[in-house]
Amino acid sequence: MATVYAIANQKGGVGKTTTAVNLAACIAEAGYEALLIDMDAQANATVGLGIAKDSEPSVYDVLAGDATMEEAIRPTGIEHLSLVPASPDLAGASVELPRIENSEVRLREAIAPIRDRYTFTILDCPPSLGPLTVNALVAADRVIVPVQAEYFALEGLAGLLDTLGLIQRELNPRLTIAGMLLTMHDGRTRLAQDVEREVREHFPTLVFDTVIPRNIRVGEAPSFGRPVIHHDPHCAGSDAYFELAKEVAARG
Amino acid sequence: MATVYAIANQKGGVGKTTTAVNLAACIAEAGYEALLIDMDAQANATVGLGIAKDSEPSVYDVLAGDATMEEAIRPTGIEHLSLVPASPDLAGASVELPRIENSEVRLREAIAPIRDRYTFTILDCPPSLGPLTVNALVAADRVIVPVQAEYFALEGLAGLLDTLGLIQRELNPRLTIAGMLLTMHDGRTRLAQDVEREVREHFPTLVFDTVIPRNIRVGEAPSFGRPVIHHDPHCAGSDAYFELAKEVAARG
Ligand SMILES: Nc1ncnc2c1ncn2[C@@H]1O[C@H](COP(=O)(O)OP(=O)(O)OP(=O)(O)O)[C@@H](O)[C@H]1O
Ligand SMILES: Nc1ncnc2c1ncn2[C@@H]1O[C@H](COP(=O)(O)OP(=O)(O)OP(=O)(O)O)[C@@H](O)[C@H]1O
Ligand SMILES: [Mg+2]
Ligand SMILES: [Mg+2]
Repeated sequence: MATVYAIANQKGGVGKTTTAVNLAACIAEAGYEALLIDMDAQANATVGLGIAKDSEPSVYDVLAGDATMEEAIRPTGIEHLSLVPASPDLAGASVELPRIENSEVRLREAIAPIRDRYTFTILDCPPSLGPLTVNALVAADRVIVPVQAEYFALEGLAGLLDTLGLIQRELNPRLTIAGMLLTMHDGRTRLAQDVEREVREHFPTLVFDTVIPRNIRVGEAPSFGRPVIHHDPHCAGSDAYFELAKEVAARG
Repeated sequence: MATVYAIANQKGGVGKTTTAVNLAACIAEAGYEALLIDMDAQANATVGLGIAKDSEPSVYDVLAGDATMEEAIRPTGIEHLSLVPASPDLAGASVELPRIENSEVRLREAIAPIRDRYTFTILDCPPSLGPLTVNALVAADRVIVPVQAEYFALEGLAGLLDTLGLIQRELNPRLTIAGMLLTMHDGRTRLAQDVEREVREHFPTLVFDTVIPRNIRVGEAPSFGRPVIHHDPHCAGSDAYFELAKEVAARG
C-alpha cells in the first residue's frame, strides 16, 4: 500500500518542513520505506537532513524532464529514508511551469513509476499556492495542513480549504485532507489555547489529536542536519512526532 | 523626503508582516505620513490593521491597471497611517504578471504619482521571490530583511543576498539594504544567541542594533486588528519596534 502525502499551507513558517522531515523519519524508524520530496526552492528539508542544496539531479531536473525520479532519489544516511532534493532553480519553476501544456500533472507522472516502492511518500511544499504546491496537491492522495498556534495561521485556514476544494474538483478528485496539525503550541499562552479551541470547534473532524508543542530542541535539530527524533529522541517534540506518525498511519 | 521600504525575505514566518505593520504605525505615531502597501495574497497586513481582506479596490486592481493607487489608498483609523489593502486575487498575479511586457515596474509606476505625499511607504512582501516581491524590490529605495533567530532563516540569507544583488544590477540600481532585523529572538536559548552571533559576524555592517524579542503580546495583537504598539504600548515588543523606527530614521 503506497500513499502520497503533501504537507501544505501557504502561510509561512508554520512547521511544514519540520513536519515533513520528522514524519518521514518516524515512518522510516518504524521500518517502512519512506521517500521525502523537497518541493521548496529554499531546500530546507534537504538541508534539514544534512544534504547540500545544490545536489544534482534535483526535483527541478525531474520536473523539467532532464532526469527521471529514479535518478534523483538519493540515500539520507537514515535507514529506510530516501530523499529527492530541492534546488534553488525551483524558484524559476513557478514561472516556467505554467507555460508548459498540462504542467500540473508533471510531478504525479514522475512519481508514478517509483511510487509503489515506498509505503509513504511525503511532499514538502513552499509557502505559496503557486504551481509547485499545485503540482504536489495533484500528485498527492492526502494532505496534512500544519497550523501554527497563532492568529494569522488560523485566519488563513478558510481560504486554504477553499483552494483545496478547488484542486479536488478540478484536478485531483481523490485528494482528501488527512488532517490539520497544530504546531508550535505553547500551552502556557492564552493565544495557543484560543487558537486550538477555535480550530477544533470550526473543523471538528479534521484536527489531529496530536499537538506538536513549541520545543527548542526542534529548532536546534536542523543545524545538526538531523530530524529532531534523532537529535533528541526523548524530548517533547520527538514524542509528539512519534504520536503523529501513529495517528497518521491509523487514519489511513 | 519620501522613501520606499520593502520588507522582504522568502523564508516564511520570519516577522515580515509584523515588522511592516508596526514600523508603519511607529512612523505615524511620530507624526510622519506613512503608507503601508500589502503585497501578499494572505492579506495579513490588511487584517492586522482590522480591515477586511476583500476590500476593493486592492493593490491587485492597481497592478492590473483597473484602479489608480490614489483610488486604492484608504484610512486605517490610525492618524497619519494609510493602507493599500491586498486581496486573495494576488495569488493569481504571480502567474499573470510575468505575461505582461515590463511587468516588473508596474508597482513603481503606480506609486510614482502619490509617493511624495508620504515620508515613508512600506511594502509588505509574500514569502517568495516571485513577481510580486520583485515588483516591490523594483519600487523600493531600501529593503529591510527580517531574520528570525532560527537556523533555517540564517541558512537562507546568503541566497537572499544573491537575489538582492541581482535585482540591484538588473532592475533597480538605487536599491540598498537598510538592514537585517533579528526577530522573535528568545535570549534564553542558545539557538537565538548563536544565530545572532553568526549574523553579526557574517554581515557586520548590515544588522540593526535593535533586536525584536519573542513576546506573546506581539502574537496577540493581530487578533484585535491592531499593531502591538497600540495593543500594549509598553510591552517588550512595542519598545523594540519604537527603537527600530528611530534606528531606521537615523540610518536614512
Ligand atoms: N515545534 C516546534 N518548536 C520550536 N520550533 C519549531 C517547531 N517547529 C518548527 N520550528 C522552527 O520554526 C521555524 C519554522 O518552521 P518550518 O521551517 O518547519 O516551517 P515551514 O512552514 O516549513 O516554513 P516555510 O513556510 O518557510 O517553508 C523553523 O526555524 C523551525 O526550526
Ligand atoms: N516578536 C514576536 N514575538 C512573538 N510572536 C511574533 C513576533 N513577531 C511575529 N510573531 C508572530 O509570528 C507569526 C509570524 O509572523 P509574521 O506573520 O509577521 O511573519 P511573516 O514573515 O510576515 O510570515 P509570512 O511569510 O507568512 O508572510 C505571526 O503569527 C506573528 O503574530
Ligand atoms: Mg518549509
Ligand atoms: Mg507576512
